Amino acid sequence: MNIFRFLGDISHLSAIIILLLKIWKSRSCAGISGKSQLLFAIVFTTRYLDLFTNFISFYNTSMKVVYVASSYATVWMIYSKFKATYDGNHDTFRVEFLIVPTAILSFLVNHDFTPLEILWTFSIYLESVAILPQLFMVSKTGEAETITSHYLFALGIYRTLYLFNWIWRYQFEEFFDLIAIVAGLVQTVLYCDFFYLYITKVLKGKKLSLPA
Amino acid sequence: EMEAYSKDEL
Repeated sequence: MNIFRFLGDISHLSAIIILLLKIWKSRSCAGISGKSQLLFAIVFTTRYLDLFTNFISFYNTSMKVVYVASSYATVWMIYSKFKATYDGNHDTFRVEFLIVPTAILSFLVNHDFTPLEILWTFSIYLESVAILPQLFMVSKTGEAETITSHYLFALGIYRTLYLFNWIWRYQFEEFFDLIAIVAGLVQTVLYCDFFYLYITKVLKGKKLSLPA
Repeated sequence: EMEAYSKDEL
């Protein structure tokens, strides 16, 4: 474990908690893409199948449980508890264009042609594009609530910090995983536009609004 | 196929 990975995990956990609290407290999922949250639930499910078979550490196991539980809770709130506030008309990204190519790619490019490894690879590829429906929805509605932009910022920063974690691990542990690194780079690049808007607008107290 | 490695990251 190194500081970048730890801060990355904290940032990821914060994003998940921010979103849960936003929806629960405001009893509304307005402006939130249910499709992205569905994709994240798939990402965690396919990535943590070794949750009960491969014990790494208490930290690792407990974080995995929190991620899986909170992602399902978020999906449940959007599609069940507060579905009346779900803005389906603006959450129209075709997720099959994300799931099919990443599934095919995980069969073609992986570390090991075994079910668990292919599912892990699929989850890595899917996570890199899972935020697209949410970013698409923000661009369609032309703006996002400030709390939603904090959620997106924390979520984007987590994988950016993981990139530094991989540099660190390559330097000091002779460890690197090209699949995770390339997917992490794609994931971070997708946030660049949002990072720019967040830093130039939200941090100056303005509302995040995209040129529609 | 690149070598599989221990999945110690989240």
